[in-house]
Amino acid sequence: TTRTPEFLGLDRTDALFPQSNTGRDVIVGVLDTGVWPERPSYDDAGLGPVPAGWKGKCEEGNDFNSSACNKKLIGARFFLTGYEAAKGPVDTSKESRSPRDNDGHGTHTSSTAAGSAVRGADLLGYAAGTAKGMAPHARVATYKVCWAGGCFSSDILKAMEVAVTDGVDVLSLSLGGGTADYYRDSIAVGAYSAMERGIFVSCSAGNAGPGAATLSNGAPWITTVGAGTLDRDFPAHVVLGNGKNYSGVSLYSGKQLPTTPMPFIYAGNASNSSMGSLCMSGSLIPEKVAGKIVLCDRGTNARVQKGFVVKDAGGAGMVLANTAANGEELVADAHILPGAGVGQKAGDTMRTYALSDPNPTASIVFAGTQVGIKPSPVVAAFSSRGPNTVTPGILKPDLIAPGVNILAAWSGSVGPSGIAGDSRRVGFNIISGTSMSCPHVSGLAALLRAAHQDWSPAAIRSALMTTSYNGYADGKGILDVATGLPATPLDVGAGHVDPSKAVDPGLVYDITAADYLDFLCAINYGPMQIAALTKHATADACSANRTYSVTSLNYPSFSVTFPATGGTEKHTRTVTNVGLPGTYKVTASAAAGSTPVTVSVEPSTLTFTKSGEKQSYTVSFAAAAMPSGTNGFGRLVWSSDHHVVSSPIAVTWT
Amino acid sequence: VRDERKTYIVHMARSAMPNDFAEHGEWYAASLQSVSDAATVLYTYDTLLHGYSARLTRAEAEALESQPGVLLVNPETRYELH
Repeated sequence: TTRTPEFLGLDRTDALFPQSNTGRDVIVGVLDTGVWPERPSYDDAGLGPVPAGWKGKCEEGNDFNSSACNKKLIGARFFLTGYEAAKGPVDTSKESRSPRDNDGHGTHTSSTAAGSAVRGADLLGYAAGTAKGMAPHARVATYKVCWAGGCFSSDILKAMEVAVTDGVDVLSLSLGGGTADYYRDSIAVGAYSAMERGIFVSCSAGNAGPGAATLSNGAPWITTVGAGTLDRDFPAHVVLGNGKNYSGVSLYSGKQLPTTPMPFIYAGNASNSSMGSLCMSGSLIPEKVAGKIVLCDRGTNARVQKGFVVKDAGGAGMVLANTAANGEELVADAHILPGAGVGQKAGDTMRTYALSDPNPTASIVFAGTQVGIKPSPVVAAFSSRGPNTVTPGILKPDLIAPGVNILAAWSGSVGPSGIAGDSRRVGFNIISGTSMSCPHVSGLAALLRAAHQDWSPAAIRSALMTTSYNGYADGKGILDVATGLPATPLDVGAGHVDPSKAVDPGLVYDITAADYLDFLCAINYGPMQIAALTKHATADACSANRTYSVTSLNYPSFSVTFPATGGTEKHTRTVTNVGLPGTYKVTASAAAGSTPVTVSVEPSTLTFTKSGEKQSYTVSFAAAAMPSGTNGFGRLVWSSDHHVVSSPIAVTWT
Repeated sequence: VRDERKTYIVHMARSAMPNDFAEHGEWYAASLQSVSDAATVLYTYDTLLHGYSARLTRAEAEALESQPGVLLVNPETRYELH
């Protein structure tokens, strides 16, 4: 990706990741839509031999040779037995029956995680720079499990199984389903056994935000990643005939519009259809839109597809207005005619102008790529939010990473808009979603795995979380674009990832498979569910004379639930020193608006004399009665001379 | 609807394999055969879970669930890219 390495400070941290600047023997497995192996992101110059013990390979297909594999792309497989059983044979006129990516998504995510550095990358001139994966020296193996008709769990499970036996160190899955119980969720089932084998599993949280309780992949042995913006934007200015000027975004790179204002019309007024404002196929009356800039509303059909509709009807340009569903969130698109996306407020004002002015006019000016945008990051409105409906006592998402307008490598089968009629072909594309933030974390996990070969998946996740930041340099909280207010731990978990700190976190919250087993007992799993999820049929996994509690799972964050009448809740945690000897002092506070939650930590000082040493502490939360559904938030921080170990607190009155 | 075939993921208790089978794949196929003449195994799993996936009618799935050694017959899920 371009800009993300700088934004994350990775350009300054080669010294911090000495071993993982090689990071050469870490393998990232990506389950997605496959790979376009000819892209330079899979160039293997400077890489050593394929890691010993690797069992993966490039499977053959009508358009994919085993020679596609090299020392960067060390595996590419495809799985379609489940898909074809459900959907019938793959239509090879549309899709490759091979590991080849005909969609673009898998090439984008795998090159984001571990693509080699590629100079001169851009999309139609936008976001230019050197595109690098998060772990540019790690190896990549792709497992194609997603086809035009979806991604089926029987294929996903088989691919996860094969990836583990091939020998991946990190599994990256930018896909999800509804919120099923863990033992019925195939990704959670596969991830559990992968975790037991020391494999780090990161998944996208989902794009169902900003509503509450919308996230996927919430199992505690999975790292669940939300999306935030970069400090980069692609502004386009819409100037109306009444002199008003509005900022939007666009990746349009074709012939510019004339600087003189052009006639402006609202699509709802240029159609015979009741849904004419959406600029859907065949809905616009050519005589009414010819040579004009058309104002379309977002929704129903794809954003860039609306541009095709306007262009086909003879329109000269398009302004695409957000509705309430997307508010002020602006996602840049590679429009095929001079087009720009604008927020809901601007859209509403433009609509009123177009409908009331006797001769409405407009012009669009494209301003290219701007960097240094502030505030950044902000939480993407689409990023799915907690609480974790399967286990409210586990705070999810875990953290956020860049997921808006991310440039990375793309398929050669499809244009930048992904629409069939888009005949353009690009080597890189800019797209948005928690699909993009997940591979960022997968690649960062690969860097940490290379720097700390002995760290468990939980320790890697802990390091990424406790060093995340939840505020800007000026102390204000990271904004949520959906509310314009500071985000809460239910939006961002621990906050935004900060790899330069994660490599030296000071303390980690480690979790073993046995701890997760205790967690399953705490959520009252019976022998069948435990056996189905963990593959171990141990009838007495949950001992009758022990008490189990979700609050005992050594998670790097806190989710506290009180009855509406208020009460107390105790959590226990154990931290492992992975840094210098030192003494840590705790600060902890939480509140629901102006109502404080009492947070007391015992002991309040922890002293470590050597690396690997473990110390435990107890946190007691207490609160008065509050209306059911009230949320409170806070943070628990252990600080020493050299390290800050932060954990978010979310409190809910049920 | 009861006769429509869908894919299910069948979780098996590995240690429950009867002695008269040499290896788990045979046991899985036999367990499937006992509820359906038409169904075939799509995949067997042995690293991240023990079991297999197969196309079953709902009636066959229910019959299978009550068989010894069968832990769970889980309907396949369709996941979406994010």
